[in-house]
Amino acid sequence: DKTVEVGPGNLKMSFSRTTGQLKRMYNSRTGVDVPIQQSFLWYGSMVDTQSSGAYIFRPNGAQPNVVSRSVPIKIIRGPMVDEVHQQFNSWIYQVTRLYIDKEHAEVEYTIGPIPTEDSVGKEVISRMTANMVTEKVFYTDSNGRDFLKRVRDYRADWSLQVNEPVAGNYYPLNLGIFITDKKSEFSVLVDRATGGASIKDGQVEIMLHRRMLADDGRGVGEALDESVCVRDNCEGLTVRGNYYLSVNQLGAGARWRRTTGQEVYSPLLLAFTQEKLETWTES
Amino acid sequence: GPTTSALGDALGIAQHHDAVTGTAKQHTTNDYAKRLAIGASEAEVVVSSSLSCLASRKSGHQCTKPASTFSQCPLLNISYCPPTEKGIPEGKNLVVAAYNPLGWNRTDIIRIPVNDANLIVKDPLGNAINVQYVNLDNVTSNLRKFYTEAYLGQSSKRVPRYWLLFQVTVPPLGWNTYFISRAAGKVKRRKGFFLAADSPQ
Repeated sequence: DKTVEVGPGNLKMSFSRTTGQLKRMYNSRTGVDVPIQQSFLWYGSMVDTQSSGAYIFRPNGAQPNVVSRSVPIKIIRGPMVDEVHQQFNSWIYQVTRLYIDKEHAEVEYTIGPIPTEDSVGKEVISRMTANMVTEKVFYTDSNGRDFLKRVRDYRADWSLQVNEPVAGNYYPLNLGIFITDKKSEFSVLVDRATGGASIKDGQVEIMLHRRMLADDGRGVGEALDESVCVRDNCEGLTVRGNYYLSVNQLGAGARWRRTTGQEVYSPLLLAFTQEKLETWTES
Repeated sequence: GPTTSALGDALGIAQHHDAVTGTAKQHTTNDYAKRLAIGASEAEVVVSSSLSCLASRKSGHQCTKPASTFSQCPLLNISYCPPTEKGIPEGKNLVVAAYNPLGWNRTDIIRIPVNDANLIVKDPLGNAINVQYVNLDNVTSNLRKFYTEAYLGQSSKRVPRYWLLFQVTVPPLGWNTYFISRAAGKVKRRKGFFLAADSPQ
């Protein structure tokens, strides 16, 4: 009674009725069942010595701030898609969609304008925590090509001294990131270039939006602080995009990542016109 | 006439490291965005007129002037899509052409913003197919109002009321057309419902 299950197809997601948070993903066809939590957090940007900026990601060393431990949710069910709407705070909104014929979740985030009235730059992430023993290992794509093995705090070809425990483990994502354990895989695909990491075992996080107040001194000469104006009302940018979540049996995720990755990159192109039906049926 | 040259020129931007990574100064980024948008919008006209030729051509005839003009909706993510939002006149259909740029068959659910909850969608063979309506949420309608005013200079208070969802199947590297019309009477359908969870503690 404490959870509500959504999904008209094989993939089901459970959300807590009390906190509104994701609890687990379950594929009834493959039997893969992974407890997963998802939350938004933000890193405060470093401003001393080497500032965080357009070139440099450097959190200020504090633990990232959890945006909300409980969120209001609204669930919409239908014959083709179930939607879970979550309002994490006044500037973070997320819709999770489960389609009848798809075995992955489409997550649409809307983030911004990031407030900076407290004079703190913020770098917003979505963090997914799965109940998986990953032993420091995760995988990220290489410019959309092969997924390469990454090991936290380790480089195969030199002796790494870790000075930046978070930024030093971030990798560029063009296609996605995934983790595995002995039974299953948990994959995240992205619709745009971003950064991602696995800072703790079982965790995957992706950077979705950044706004900061200091220049990082690497050449651009201005802070990453774009705004948009309507008449005299200017505000920071709002970003909207999608990421995609899938759970698979160990070894079965590669096919999903490659085909879905192509479909995300090359969506159907829609074009509209108005006509009489008879004009069109013969073609 | 329109060409894809402006887009071709602007694509040089995609090879510049500052443009790709977001490390250009803001005024330079604005200029990049403008050049890409001009190129994309001119290329859209080329693609739309090609689609019109392909879709309406009778066999053996060369297409010189397309019968209908297609338009696309690059701001569909914020629910801005004038061709689907405006009503469908009596006796006409909203024709949706879906092109699949990949080499395999695809079945996808597409969503378009509409103002009428009494629509019928037909597949290329003329058979009515299942649809689902979802109310537009406040976050999307606010986003739409703000950004259409900021970027298009339109202070439109009227936003679409629903998303219309239906399933399309498109062959590899090919296209299919779907037809949307107003129902003569009231369409009886099982409405999507929502369930509000308990207030978080």
